[in-house]
Amino acid sequence: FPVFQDGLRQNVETAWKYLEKYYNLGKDLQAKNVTSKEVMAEKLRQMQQLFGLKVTGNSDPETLRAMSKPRCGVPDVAP
Amino acid sequence: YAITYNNPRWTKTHLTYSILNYTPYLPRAVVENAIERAFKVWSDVTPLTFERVFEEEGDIVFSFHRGDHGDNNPFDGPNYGLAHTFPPGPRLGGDVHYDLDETWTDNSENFNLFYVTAHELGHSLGLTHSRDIGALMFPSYTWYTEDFVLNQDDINRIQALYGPSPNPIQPTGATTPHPCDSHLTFDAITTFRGEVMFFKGRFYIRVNNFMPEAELNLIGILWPNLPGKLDAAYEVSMIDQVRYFKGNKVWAVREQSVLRGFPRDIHSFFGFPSNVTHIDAAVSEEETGKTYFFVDHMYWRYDENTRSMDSGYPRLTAEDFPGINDKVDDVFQKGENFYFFHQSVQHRFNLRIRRVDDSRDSSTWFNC
Repeated sequence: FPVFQDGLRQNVETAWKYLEKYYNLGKDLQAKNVTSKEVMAEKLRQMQQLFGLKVTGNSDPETLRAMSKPRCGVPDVAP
Repeated sequence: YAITYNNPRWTKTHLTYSILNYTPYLPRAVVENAIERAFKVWSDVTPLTFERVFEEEGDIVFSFHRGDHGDNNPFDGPNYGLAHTFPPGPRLGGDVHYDLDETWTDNSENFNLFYVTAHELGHSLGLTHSRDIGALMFPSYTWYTEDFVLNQDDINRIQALYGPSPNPIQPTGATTPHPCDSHLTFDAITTFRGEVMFFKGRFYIRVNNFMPEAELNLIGILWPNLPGKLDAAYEVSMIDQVRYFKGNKVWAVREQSVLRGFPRDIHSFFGFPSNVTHIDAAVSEEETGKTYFFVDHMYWRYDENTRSMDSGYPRLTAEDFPGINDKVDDVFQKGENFYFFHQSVQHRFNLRIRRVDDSRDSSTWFNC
């Protein structure tokens, strides 16, 4: 799985938490019958596209840098 | 346009707001002013009006919270998550929550309350995040400067929800440059440690041999103290400095810092006469240390070694640079050439044979 290619567990956790917070990673994992790897890579691609980064589906250094920038979190519509 | 899922929007155009509590970092009046100005950002471009209420809860409630505050979206202490907002709707809908642990400011220090509030109000009104890096609704905090202008992308999206402003003069917003736009023009261009940087509005486009695509970002990300809409820029590579011009001011930059004592005025720093009020373009010839300043159809020459203006200037640009007949908008040196830009056309001026040997459209640098 691309996220683990760097071998840095902390990066995986950073990416996971970020996607959970801003891209509904946890909820989509429950809702869709797909593996966490596929969902995470898809969420990474969405995030990279939004930030104008190279769309790789990997948590590469540029992506991790963008994730560490201060930002706004929009709560989802569900109660 | 990307609007929040299911497109929630307010069905009335007059909305009320209330402020539940405050940040300890700013006086109350400053917080109130920041919120008022943030509302004005949106009321200027839509039919929406906003009124503060004191005795009851407004449609939009502003409050500061620390950590878990019972809405399933806990804050995380200083930095990272700054604020969040609920889409339009009753009760929690439209409410803006700020992280109480952030250092909120009313200046360019992190984090400017007006800027964050203006962004959050976009969500309150039904907008989701934008993909346009220049938009107020871009998801990450970029940089705040006093010359804030709403982006056209923000205007288009909010007007798609609420319609245009009833004002007879329709507001227009700033637009984000697209490197592959063949009509793109630049405010300034300079080399920077082997790379070429193009400037337009609040943005730079960076070109380096190791990156296949040009990088577009905000000038403030690299140099927070530089203004946008620069006039000119040039690199003095022998002292590892880049100088930026706007009006009669010059900023000297090394790495990511504006050097102490800058900005200075161009008259005292270079020795320009007082009737020179701006610089259109500048370039320093690496081999000789001679810097050329282009103003209208004339140019001045400055010696970086002696730090003085050469005598006998200004001279007509077209006379000494045959083929450069128009006003020079931007210029930089690469190898044995000066690249002169006028509107969206560039001319390659060979310094050895002293003539223009190629002319193309200006976007050839971006691997489009």
